[in-house]
Amino acid sequence: VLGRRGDLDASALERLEEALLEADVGPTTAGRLVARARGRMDQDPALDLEAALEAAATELLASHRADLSPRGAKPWVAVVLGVNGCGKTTLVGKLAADCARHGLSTMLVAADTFRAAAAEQLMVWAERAGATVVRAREGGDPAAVVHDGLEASRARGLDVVWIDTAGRLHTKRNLMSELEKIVRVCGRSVPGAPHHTLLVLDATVGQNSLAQARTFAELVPITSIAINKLDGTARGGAVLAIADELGLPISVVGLGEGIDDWAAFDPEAFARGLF
Amino acid sequence: ALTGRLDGIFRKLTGQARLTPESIQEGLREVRRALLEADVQVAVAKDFITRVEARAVGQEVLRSLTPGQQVIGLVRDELIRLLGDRPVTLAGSPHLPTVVLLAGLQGSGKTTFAGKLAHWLKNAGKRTLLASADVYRPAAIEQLERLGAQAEVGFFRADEGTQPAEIVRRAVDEARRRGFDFLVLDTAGRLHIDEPLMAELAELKAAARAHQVLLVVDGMTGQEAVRIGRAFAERTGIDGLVLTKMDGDARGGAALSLRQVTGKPILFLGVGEKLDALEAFDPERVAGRILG
Ligand SMILES: Nc1nc2c(ncn2[C@@H]2O[C@H](COP(=O)(O)OP(=O)(O)OP(=O)(O)O)[C@@H](O)[C@H]2O)c(=O)[nH]1
Ligand SMILES: Nc1nc2c(ncn2[C@@H]2O[C@H](COP(=O)(O)OP(=O)(O)OP(=O)(O)O)[C@@H](O)[C@H]2O)c(=O)[nH]1
Ligand SMILES: [Mg+2]
Ligand SMILES: [Mg+2]
Repeated sequence: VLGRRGDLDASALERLEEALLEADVGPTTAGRLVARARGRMDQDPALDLEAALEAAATELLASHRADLSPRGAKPWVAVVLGVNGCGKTTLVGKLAADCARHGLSTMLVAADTFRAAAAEQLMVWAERAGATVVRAREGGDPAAVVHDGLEASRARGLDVVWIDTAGRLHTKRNLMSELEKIVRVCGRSVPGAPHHTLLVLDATVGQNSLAQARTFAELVPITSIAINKLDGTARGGAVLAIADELGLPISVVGLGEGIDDWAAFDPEAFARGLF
Repeated sequence: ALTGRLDGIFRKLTGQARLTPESIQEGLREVRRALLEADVQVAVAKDFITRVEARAVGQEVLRSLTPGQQVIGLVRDELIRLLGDRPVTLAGSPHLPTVVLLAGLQGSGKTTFAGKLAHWLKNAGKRTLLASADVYRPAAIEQLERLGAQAEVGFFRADEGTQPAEIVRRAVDEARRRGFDFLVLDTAGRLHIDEPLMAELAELKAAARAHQVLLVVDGMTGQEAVRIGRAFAERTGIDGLVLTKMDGDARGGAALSLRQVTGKPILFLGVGEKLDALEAFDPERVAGRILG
């Protein structure tokens, strides 16, 4: 198991394992990654442990990368979901701006009818992005806003609809049912909708990200994952377990609070960042 | 759970009158794993294990408990001791108003906590004024204003375009003039590595002459907790901690990391989205949760 090179440098192993743990990779996934890295070292004696680990992480992430491409349907409908405060509304603003910049007529649906000033926040982003926005009174039924928004988008022949949902902890059954209902209503208003279901994760969250992804994915088919707040010092290592155990792909990363602060997911850069 | 895993380990080494160093080592490896899974930061977990090990070596195996239960007991006691086994309340200043300044990373729950704190203080018979120095996030001031209306407490709104430090100064004047007991100041979320915004925070603290600076941290925070805690404690100076979103299933190891690195008390736990979803910190419950 230790390879023809002989005994693995114990202090290097400890240092690299700790680097992975500090990147929120988690003990189980870190162990698996080390095992895979050792396998690589068996096959290629020239590799050192760090290079082997980075290669193993890159390979895992590269095979779990997805595109976010608003085409193939009109309107193309995306639902954005995730726990409280992970950056959904801001990300919707950024992605809507990108759509509008590419000449796609874009609508935002303020399906967060619970939180104070949620619709007002999205309305500012709509204006910045050059998109229209549909909202309801605070306390209204989110599924009703989604229905109204999608009907309006079809009537106006719009290209893209981004549905911003309320933050919800995956442990709250009533809020998860609400999410299921939102997704059902999408399909009824626009056949095939939502065409993309984007789960947003906060890179500063630790092992709970795996529980979040698992629970949301059990309820609603997740098309891809976005990792936000990677402009901080958090490395977002929990996504390795999500790729490994759940097979969910990552499409975009959030890199700040401005309208252009995001990028397509780059597996190699991400893997490098873990160390 | 951890008890089961520890018992399994010790069962292999039964027949001992005392916990041997070897059996303790193996048991502690398991405890370390549990702490890491609970998001306790790597160095904090290491330090914690060393301390428990020192207490475990030489202990007699109690007849009433399995060695596994005994080690868990030691771990739990040490966790509670570190988390803060003494309840700490929000200190009021002898001169009114007591100014509480909130700080933390983006999305950690500061604005919501501001509303919750105002509601809590109202229930305690205190008159609270809320104000927001967050001129950056779209509709941030509206958000706090709405929460203030829901909590039925005072809200101070500065004129459009007023800069954060000036908002703070005017809010303090307003709170003093109208005889409020407490002024709770909400600030914009900021990264601990954002130089200009960390400088702004220092400026806001000075402008407010804040009595209490509370660091509001998302209870699901992972390894970052140490970096965040250290940065705000060293650069801003904080008086207490608030852990939010503890109504989820995150194990909450960030609590231990934050306590270790800041030395400040955890005052409150946010346990939901509504204004009354606030609890005083309970170290026993958080310790149990970290252990899983
Ligand atoms: N540094 C940084 N901050 C971000 C990023 N994305 C969002 N934010 C900030 O995080 C905070 C929360 O963002 P929101 O977009 O309101 O998050 P949300 O998920 O919609 O929140 P809820 O709807 O309340 O659940 C805001 O202060 C944003 O500016 C990012 O990539 N980097
Ligand atoms: N479930 C739950 N949600 C919470 C709790 N505290 C805050 N939230 C939610 O978390 C999200 C973010 O809360 P905010 O109060 O906007 O966070 P913030 O720190 O002010 O965000 P920024 O100003 O952008 O930095 C909102 O959806 C809140 O409703 C809590 O204790 N439990
Ligand atoms: Mg939102
Ligand atoms: Mg806020």
